[in-house]
Amino acid sequence: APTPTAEDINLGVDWLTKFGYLPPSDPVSGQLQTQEELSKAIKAMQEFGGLKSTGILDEPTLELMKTPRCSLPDLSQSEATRRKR
Amino acid sequence: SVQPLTKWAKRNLSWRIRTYPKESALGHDTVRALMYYALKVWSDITPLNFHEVAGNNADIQIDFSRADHNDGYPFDGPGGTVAHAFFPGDLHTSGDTHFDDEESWTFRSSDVHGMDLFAVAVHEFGHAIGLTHISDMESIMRPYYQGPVGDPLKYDLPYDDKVRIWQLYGVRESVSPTAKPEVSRAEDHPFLPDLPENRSTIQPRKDEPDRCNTHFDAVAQIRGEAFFFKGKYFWRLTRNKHLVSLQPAQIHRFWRGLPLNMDSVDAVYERATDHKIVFFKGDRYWVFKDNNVEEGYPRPITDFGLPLGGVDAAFSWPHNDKTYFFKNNLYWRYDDQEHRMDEGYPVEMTLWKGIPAMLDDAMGWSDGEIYFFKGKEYWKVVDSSMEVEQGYPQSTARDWLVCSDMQSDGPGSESSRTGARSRHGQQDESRSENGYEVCSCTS
Repeated sequence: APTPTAEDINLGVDWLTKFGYLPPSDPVSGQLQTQEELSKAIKAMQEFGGLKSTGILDEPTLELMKTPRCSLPDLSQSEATRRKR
Repeated sequence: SVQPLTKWAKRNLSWRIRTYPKESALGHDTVRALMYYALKVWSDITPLNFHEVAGNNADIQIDFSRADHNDGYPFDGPGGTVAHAFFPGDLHTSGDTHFDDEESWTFRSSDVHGMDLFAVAVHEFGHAIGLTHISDMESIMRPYYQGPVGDPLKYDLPYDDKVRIWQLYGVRESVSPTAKPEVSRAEDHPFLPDLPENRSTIQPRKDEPDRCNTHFDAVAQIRGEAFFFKGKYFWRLTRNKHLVSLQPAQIHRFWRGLPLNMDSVDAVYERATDHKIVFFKGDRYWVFKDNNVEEGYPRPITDFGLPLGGVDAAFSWPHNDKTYFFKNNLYWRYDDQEHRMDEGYPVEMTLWKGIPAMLDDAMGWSDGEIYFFKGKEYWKVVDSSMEVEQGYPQSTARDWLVCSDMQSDGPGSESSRTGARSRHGQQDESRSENGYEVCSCTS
């Protein structure tokens, strides 16, 4: 699969945070998320969206992220935090 | 997703549209009627009652807002986030429902870029009464917009959604958990226009084919949705097999880059490797990224190792990640990853038991099965077998294009009508669906 661009990754992190798959970014480390956390969040998003769970920001995943949707998160904050722990 | 413990303690809820869309083709009366029917979807099956009020104290305040509107959920223009609602509770915002005023809100429209207001409203009111998002592809509470859900007056919630809302509020006394909703008298409800206000834009065109009485040039599953192509037009069905519009869309208005003098297509499929969409016409093919043609096309179909003369049908089979091409009584198996035809092909179509030669087209569907189309009929092949399931062919118009047997006049043979009757009969008699047993306890 083609490597996602920096723009795709930024879009992906924003999207995953907005809809509850990643906890809000740490004010100390800024936007930095570990690769493992990001991959887990992508997998959760893919499973929820009915996509093949790869943990990679592939084309179908980016496509689904661009699909019009409801503003409310899919997972609650506590669920995202619990996954992190 | 976990169900929150928020629900309304009261059963009578008031609603009000505080602001209407500013530049929408939908008039105020249509918007009001759509909100009424979207709430009615939920009140028809639960003990909740919704009544419209004036003033600022409505439980469910409805707004069409733009950008940041001071609730922590800014809208982002067309596409992206389209609406949201607040869960039940004691806050003054609880139950409030906001729609992005910058979306192109539609109703009974063939505009494929439009956002069906009724479908979105049913979803948002689900939140307003306590439902969270779930991943179920069939659910109205799936977070992604999946297109129109059909006629507001006939809309019936997916069974899983009914069960989730019954878990919160119980079943309405007049409702049997397995019965169809009663048909209510039209005079009791707001008038819902047959057509949007700008009627002139969707008058049937003279060359528009009759979807109930035609065979299709090509059929394809694209991004999980079904596309039926005929002449210069196509119909689109959502993942849940809801027809997006009774009016077909024009191929050239949506698939940008096909020659304007092209009056039909032979076959279409979505490539499994990169999700690009491939159109075939005669000896040439075009590759689309989304709905725009890629540079360098058309190219000859000999690129695939196919002989000149065109193809009848093409589909990608998830079972083995191979692409199949059909022409007359032969078929080929192509490896899209290796970009080459598998050895030993073409092969006689007789290997596909029960499938007729000279197909119109074929497609894989989200149930994992393959559907073959020819004339006014279709055949189903299940479980990676290469054999037609018993009971086929069936009517394409009736089963896919929302036509009655009388409308389609096609293979509506006595046997197929009997088949449809028995299927419905079976469903009506059942006390459970999708593995759920439902107990009604309303007191």
